[in-house]
Amino acid sequence: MNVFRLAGDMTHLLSIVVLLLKIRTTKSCAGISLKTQELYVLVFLTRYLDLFTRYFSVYNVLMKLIFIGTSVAIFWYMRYHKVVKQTYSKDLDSFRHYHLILGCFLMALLIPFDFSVTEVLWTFSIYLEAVAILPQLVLLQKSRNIDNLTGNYVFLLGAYRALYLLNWIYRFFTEIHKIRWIPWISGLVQTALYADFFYYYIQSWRKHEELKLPA
Amino acid sequence: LVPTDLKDEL
Repeated sequence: MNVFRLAGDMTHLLSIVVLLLKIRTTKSCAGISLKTQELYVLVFLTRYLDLFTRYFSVYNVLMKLIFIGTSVAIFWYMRYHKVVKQTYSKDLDSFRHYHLILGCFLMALLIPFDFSVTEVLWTFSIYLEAVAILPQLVLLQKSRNIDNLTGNYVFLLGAYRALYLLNWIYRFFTEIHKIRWIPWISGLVQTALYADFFYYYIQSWRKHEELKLPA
Repeated sequence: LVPTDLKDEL
C-alpha cells in the first residue's frame, strides 16, 4: 500500500471520527444531511459484499467493517436518537436523493464493471459514492452558518477522494499499468464536486472567518 | 475474471 492510499483511507476515517465526535459531544446533527448519510450506508453495503467472498488482508476487512458500522451508527443517531434527531435540519435537507439512487443504478446496469449481480452492485456503489455528497453540499449552501466540525467533516471527505486520485496515478505507473475507467472517472467527478467547497473552506481559513457558502 | 488489483481498495 502506498502513502497516498493510506493517507486517503486515514482521512476518510478521520472524517467519520469528526462527524461522530460532533454528534456524540454536542448531541446535535445540525447541518448534516441525513440523505447523504443514507447514501453512504447504501454505498458501503453494496460495495463490501465481497467481505463474504474474498479475503485481501486484516486491514481491508477491518476498515470495511468500520465503514459499514460507523455509517449505520451515524444514520441511527440522526434518525432514532431521541435528542439528536430533534436537531436534524430536515427542512433544509430537501435534495431528492432517490433520483440519485435510481440514476446510478441505471448507469451501473448500462456500464457495469462486469455483468454479474455483485459487479453491477459494486459499480453502482462507485457511481453513487461520486454523487452522495450532493445533498450535503446543498444543505450547507442553505445553512446560514456552518460550524467548524461540519466544515472539517466535509473537507476531510473531499480530501480523501483527492488523495485516492494521487494513489491511482501512483499505482498506474508502479504496478497496474491499466486504465480503470469506472473508478477513475467517478473519482474525478467526486473530487470535482468539492472544488467550490474547497475554495470557500480555504478562504475562510485564511481570513479566520466563519465558513459560509454563497447561495 | 476480476483483477484483484482493482478490488483491494476501499
